[in-house]
Amino acid sequence: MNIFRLAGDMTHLASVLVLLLKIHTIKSCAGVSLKTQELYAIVFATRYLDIFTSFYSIYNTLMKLVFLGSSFSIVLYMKYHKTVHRSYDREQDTFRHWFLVLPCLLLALLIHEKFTFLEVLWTFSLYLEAVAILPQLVLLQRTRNIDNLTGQYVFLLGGYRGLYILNWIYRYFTEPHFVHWITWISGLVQTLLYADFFFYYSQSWKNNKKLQLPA
Amino acid sequence: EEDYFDHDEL
Repeated sequence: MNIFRLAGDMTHLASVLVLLLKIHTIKSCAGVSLKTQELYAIVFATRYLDIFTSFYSIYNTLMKLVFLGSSFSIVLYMKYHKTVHRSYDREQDTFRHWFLVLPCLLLALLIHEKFTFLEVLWTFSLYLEAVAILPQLVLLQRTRNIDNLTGQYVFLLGGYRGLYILNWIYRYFTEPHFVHWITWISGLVQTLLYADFFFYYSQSWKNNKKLQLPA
Repeated sequence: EEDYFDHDEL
């Protein structure tokens, strides 16, 4: 564990907490894409199947359980909690997210490090995570009023990926066998998707204005 | 060659 990875995990955790705070205490999911949340639930469910087969550390297992639990509870909240569901921007959140799943699965079947069940699902989760933010970014662009919590959520999520890139660079130089092209490229693609958002987020922060993305 | 594969990351 290095400082970049820990900071990345903590940023990821913070993003989830911000979202849960919004949904649980304010009882609103305005501006939050259910499509993205459903994709994340699939990402974690397919990536963390190894909690049944391998043990790394208590930290690792706990974090996996937190990400699994939070992603599924966010989806359930948005779908079935009356008040939360009412605030959902259903008409705006129209990205055809299921069309992302099949190509990612096919790609994982074609390009992977080892052809085993867990390994292919792990790889699938990496590809799907790379594009899972797209419905959320599209929704942000359509939403005229982005509240602070939603902006912070996306900012923290992008920050987590950025920190993981620093972690991979660090590990590449400090651990002799650490070469994982699939993880790196999908992580890089994912981070690049946030570039535009980061630009407007920093602008709004600098000018102390409300975050608004151009249509 | 050791069967090195790293899944310790989240």
